[in-house]
Amino acid sequence: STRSFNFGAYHPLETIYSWMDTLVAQHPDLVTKQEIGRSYENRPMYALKFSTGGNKRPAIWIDTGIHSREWVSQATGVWTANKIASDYGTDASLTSLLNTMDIYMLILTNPDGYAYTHTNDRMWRKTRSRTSGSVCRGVDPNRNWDAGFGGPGASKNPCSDSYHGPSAHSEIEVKNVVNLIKSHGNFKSFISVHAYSQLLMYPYGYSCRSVPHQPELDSVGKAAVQKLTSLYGTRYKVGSICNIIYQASGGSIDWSYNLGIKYSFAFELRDTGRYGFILPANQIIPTASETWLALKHIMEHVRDHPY
Amino acid sequence: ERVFTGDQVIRVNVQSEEEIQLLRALETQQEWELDFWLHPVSTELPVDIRVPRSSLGSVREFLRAHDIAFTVMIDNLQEVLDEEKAEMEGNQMMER
Repeated sequence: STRSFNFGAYHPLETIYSWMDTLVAQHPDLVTKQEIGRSYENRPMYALKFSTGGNKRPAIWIDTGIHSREWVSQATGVWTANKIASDYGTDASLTSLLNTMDIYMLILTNPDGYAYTHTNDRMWRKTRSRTSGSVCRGVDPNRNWDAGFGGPGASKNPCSDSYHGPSAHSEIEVKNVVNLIKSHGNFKSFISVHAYSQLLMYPYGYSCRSVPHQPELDSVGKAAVQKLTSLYGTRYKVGSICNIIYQASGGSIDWSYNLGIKYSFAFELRDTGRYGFILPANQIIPTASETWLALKHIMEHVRDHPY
Repeated sequence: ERVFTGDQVIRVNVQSEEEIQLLRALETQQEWELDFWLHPVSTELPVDIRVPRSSLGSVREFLRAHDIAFTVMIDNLQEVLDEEKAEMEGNQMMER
């Protein structure tokens, strides 16, 4: 059961998928598992939906693990899903949120890549699609969205780790999310979780000009990070992707923002030390716990500022 | 399964825009098969690079020639990966 599940450990894909069934079984009135499509290698992609009823309520999207080697992000997704399910009914703020909004969580956003990091190459980041005319495989799924696609900050070389792919939404993993978001039509927030470098970012990545809602996104981001830092002192920077790190075209939160989902954010979680992508498992729960404070702040702001 | 025996992850706390440009030039260089874990973006953020064992000498030479200080963040990546895998397997045994 989820009570014996070790949230402070890294798990293979199969274990995470079977844990999802346990979570749904434990919280049948709140959590459902939806197959939103299949990956390139035909693995199911499961979104967890947290809903207390209604149809197509305003919703919040959270995805983790789009870059497969960033293991602390998927592990944070598992912990967070359990936190939402466990705290509903006891945490007043979360309960009021779920009484008016839905939350969708895609924990293994790049299932083929994640499986590959367990079996073949721990450093794998991309999808596992084949590119005609190249021996190299995979597309950077966070350069494949229809937002400045093919622009600066992405590579047209299939062997590059930031290869944008043959066309926007060429990757079925990306297309599956695009289809769900578009067919639902009532998402109010889109949050993508990566690792590492302790950043909370908002659009744009493909351009360094400010988005219309930049002041609000910046102040929400700064307040969220203040909550995060209050737990263990982990320091984050806040800013637009382009200004705080580099120009990166084809990113998911640029696409979601341009679709009209105002509250679009990207997290880059820990490493606070010297482990990089190989963050020790004993830092999973501290990372997820501090991240939750920021996530919750953002979701409360979305709840209290309907648009 | 791909192994990373002898690969190192080095960290550069860049001191200047010039160093950032030099490291960006390194990024475009294919031969050494460098894997930038953190890219050269600003003096505010470190640059982390996984260097395959076969390229260690050349990369150290390049950095030394341009007087770019660095530290070794992970000395032998495969060792750390082996620990991670052993811990995961241990956890799975316990769960079962």
